Amino acid sequence: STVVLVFQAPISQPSADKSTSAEFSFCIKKRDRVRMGEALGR
Amino acid sequence: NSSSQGNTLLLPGATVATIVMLGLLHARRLYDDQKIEDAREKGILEFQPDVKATFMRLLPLRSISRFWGTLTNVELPMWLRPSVYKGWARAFHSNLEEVALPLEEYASLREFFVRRLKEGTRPIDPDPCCLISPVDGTVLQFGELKEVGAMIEQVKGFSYSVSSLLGASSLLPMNVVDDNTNQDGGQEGSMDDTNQKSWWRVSLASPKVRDPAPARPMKGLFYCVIYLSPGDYHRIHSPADWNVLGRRHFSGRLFPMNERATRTIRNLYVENERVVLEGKWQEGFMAMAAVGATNIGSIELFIEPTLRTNRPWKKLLHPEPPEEQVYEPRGTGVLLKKGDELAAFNMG
Repeated sequence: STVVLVFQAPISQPSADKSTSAEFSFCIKKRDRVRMGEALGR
Repeated sequence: NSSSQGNTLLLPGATVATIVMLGLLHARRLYDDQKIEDAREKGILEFQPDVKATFMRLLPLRSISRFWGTLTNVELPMWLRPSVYKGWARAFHSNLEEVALPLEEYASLREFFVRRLKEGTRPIDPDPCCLISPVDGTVLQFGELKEVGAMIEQVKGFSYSVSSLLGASSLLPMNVVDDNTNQDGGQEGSMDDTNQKSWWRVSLASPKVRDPAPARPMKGLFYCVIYLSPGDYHRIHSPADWNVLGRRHFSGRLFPMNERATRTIRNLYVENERVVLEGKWQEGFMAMAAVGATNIGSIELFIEPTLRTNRPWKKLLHPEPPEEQVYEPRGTGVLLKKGDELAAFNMG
């Protein structure tokens, strides 16, 4: 069984003020074992 | 004497031949496994359909799945339960120390399979800006979907589109592009006109109404594919605080979902039976697809206990379109908090 998560999140904006922009990034790698509750990205 | 001598000579000969043959098969298997491992490490695991994959399409996998479910639902005698569950845990690397109840209290393997865990064994990341894993498992793919008709790679050489996974009517990539376009003064009006009939498209297509702040960051569409092996904890939790606006149920095939299957079976994720939940979180659209497999064919939704999956398939040649359910109140749906339990994969 498999779970596929699809979601919108902020991306970098070339013209945006960098001090206020918050860009989503994953904190996992392929083949990582993850457990429920652990962060996938921030 | 001569006949006994003949037998003595014949038996070792046959035995040796069998051992050599098994040895060669084993060596071949080890060689193939090593090749796959090397390819995986290099990130070039390629799609290679084979005869076995073709043969799988001929098998009545849904019936096999339901039979497996019936078999594993048989109540086991109390004295036998610990041995069976310990055997299962040994075979599939489950951690029995995390199990919430004493093993004797799980009446069947099916019940043990969807076991809850002890309180505190899965702490939820407290960062309010993070998205947590909804399940225990192995990360197969993740990334950002950048183009219209966004595709998720099954393995190198074969991909499937997000819209075919979530539903043909979704038009998700187009909405995401328009969502971003709207930041620059795009065609918001025309999108609203065409999307009024869809409960979730409306939620995506009006970013200016939801958040008129000019400094609002642009939004991208991301995905993450997590595979659950048979020994894993099989309950699904909410990855963030979100409003689940609706659900689609695709009654499809039930191919296995292991690594070999992803390499050899075309359209695995979009042909298998699955339940898709769609809604909104603080950053916009969110959807989660729970894809079934032969051994784990049915998906139970705690937010909709009446949903039944893996039922006998009546129209083999013309599978029905996905069955949709809009959650009330319309536009708000069901509010789930990060870490809330929302579904489970059941055996069979």
